[in-house]
Amino acid sequence: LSRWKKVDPALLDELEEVLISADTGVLVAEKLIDKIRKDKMNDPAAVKEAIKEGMINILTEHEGALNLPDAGPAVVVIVGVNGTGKTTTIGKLSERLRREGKKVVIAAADTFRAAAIEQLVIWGERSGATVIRHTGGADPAAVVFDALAAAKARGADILIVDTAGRLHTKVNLMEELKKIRRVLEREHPGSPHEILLVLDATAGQNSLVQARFFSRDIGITGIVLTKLDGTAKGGIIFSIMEELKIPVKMIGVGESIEDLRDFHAKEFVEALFE
Amino acid sequence: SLTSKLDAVLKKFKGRGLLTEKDLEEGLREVRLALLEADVNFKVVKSFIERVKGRAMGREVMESLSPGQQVVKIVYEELCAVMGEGSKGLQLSPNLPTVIMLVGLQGSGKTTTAGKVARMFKQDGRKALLVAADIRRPAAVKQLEVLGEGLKVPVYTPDTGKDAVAVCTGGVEYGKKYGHDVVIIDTAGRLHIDDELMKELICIKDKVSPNEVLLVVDAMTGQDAVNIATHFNESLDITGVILTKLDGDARGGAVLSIRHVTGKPIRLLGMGEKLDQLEPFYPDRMASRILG
Ligand SMILES: Nc1nc2c(ncn2[C@@H]2O[C@H](COP(=O)(O)OP(=O)(O)OP(=O)(O)O)[C@@H](O)[C@H]2O)c(=O)[nH]1
Ligand SMILES: Nc1nc2c(ncn2[C@@H]2O[C@H](COP(=O)(O)OP(=O)(O)OP(=O)(O)O)[C@@H](O)[C@H]2O)c(=O)[nH]1
Ligand SMILES: [Mg+2]
Ligand SMILES: [Mg+2]
Repeated sequence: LSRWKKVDPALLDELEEVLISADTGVLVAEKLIDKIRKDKMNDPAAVKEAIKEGMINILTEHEGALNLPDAGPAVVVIVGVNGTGKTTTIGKLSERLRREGKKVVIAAADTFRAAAIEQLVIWGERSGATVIRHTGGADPAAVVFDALAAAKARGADILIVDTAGRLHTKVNLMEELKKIRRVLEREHPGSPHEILLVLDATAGQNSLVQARFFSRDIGITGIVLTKLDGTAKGGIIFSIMEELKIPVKMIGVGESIEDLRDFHAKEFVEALFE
Repeated sequence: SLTSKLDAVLKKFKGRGLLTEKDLEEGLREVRLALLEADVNFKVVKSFIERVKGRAMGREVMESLSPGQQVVKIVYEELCAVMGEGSKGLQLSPNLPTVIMLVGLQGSGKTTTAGKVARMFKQDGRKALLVAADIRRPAAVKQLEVLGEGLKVPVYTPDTGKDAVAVCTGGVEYGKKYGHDVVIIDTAGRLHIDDELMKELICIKDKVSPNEVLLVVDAMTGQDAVNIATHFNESLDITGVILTKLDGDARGGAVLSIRHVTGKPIRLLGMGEKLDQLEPFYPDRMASRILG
């Protein structure tokens, strides 16, 4: 971009392509570039800054940190389609909370996938959290029920619920999530305090569809965007923010236990242009 | 649908006689939007649209009563052409055991696919062996063991302290020794930009000389598909691609990007979490899916 001496249509086209290649989708890219066209800017450096500012404005419209009230326990449910990084994110989050002096209980409510419980148990050991589990094939809602009771009995600060990956198009699986939510609402009014949708930064426009379905079916309070340590930029979050007003609360930047960061709009936008 | 969108755009020009090149470009913008929305990489879309335009400038479109329909027909045909050959799956090589190595990004579906491939060969009366070479992810070995147990397919697992390369060479030797027809290696997910881990794959390939190196890709992959496919192909000269999670509603445009940059064949499609959900690849069905 530094080779541009003036603002001409080719520069704007190139900037639009940078956005599209970051998975923002055409609508968001055109919206951001059209605003530049209307403002009739003539300094290339200023143009780039203006686009970044427009992007930051979209993201900061609905911001929010993780909401974990003193609610004996605060309940966080982790959901999303298959393989996005839910279980690993729980391990990372659990470790962060431990370092903050919080007592964590984890519900192993993925009773379907091979070795899902074993995987979570290892993360529980690594982060010093208690994992409540049943045998494989058990009813996930029953695991959640027991885990909530155990969390209350132990005076845990946080209960994190790991759920099986599921495609948003599978109605029976979305019903299963609704049931988990109902159990929590009934047994612990005010919960769940967070329902976090875990999205893979490598995914394209389908992440928006996922967000729509999960939001409509069980309500989403925040997003965790994982695998940002790859080359994908996760630009889909602009569309999600504009359409659904759901804040990105954290990002995953690797497979190790400390690879979880708070979401910062400015850093995210800068990284997109790198 | 794309046809009705194109007809709407091109109809307003038809009234005043023949379609012009400029009119056609307006219509092609709709095609571009559809492909980008389907996650086809923007560079691949550019070159694809150029090819479509070249064909669409002929009389069949420009003088047609329904140019929109003609353009869609050309787009569909060009998509099918890029998709390549249909494929029913994987074949055994004459020298046994056939060694199949599965590689790809984290969470793309390799371990599950390894189980599916093992089941496919077993159904065919073949003696399959699974090799659990992911010694990194918590309970990854256990995951493959559970899948193997369900299929009654043996799983070669690492001795403690062994590295992934040693597990692979050990697994293939075991397969040879006990007369297995096919050895399926499940590797750990990794980033294409992780030089050390990509070197590990190159080393495994070097040591076990697999008959197949299959890149397992999630159908919802976005613009990044070009980077992923290029890096894996340049490092390993992959023999094919398995696309997973097509039971969802992702349009799967990543497939067009991958075909465009690697030219390697799409071998199989993952259509669900169960081990019997592995299907052949039909290029025309994939083309329709991408077009939406
Ligand atoms: N590079 C990278 N890999 C990640 C990140 N988060 C998770 N992973 C990897 O992604 C893969 C899948 O992670 P899981 O935690 O099993 O994902 P999941 O959503 O629980 O999967 P299912 O329960 O099967 O739906 C694993 O190999 C993780 O190590 C991240 O931020 N960066
Ligand atoms: N719906 C659906 N889910 C799938 C498909 N293939 C795999 N999965 C699911 O995707 C998730 C990830 O699958 P894995 O087999 O663990 O993926 P992986 O590539 O081995 O993951 P890593 O080893 O961490 O890189 C699991 O929940 C699988 O059940 C598919 O074709 N359709
Ligand atoms: Mg999981
Ligand atoms: Mg795996």
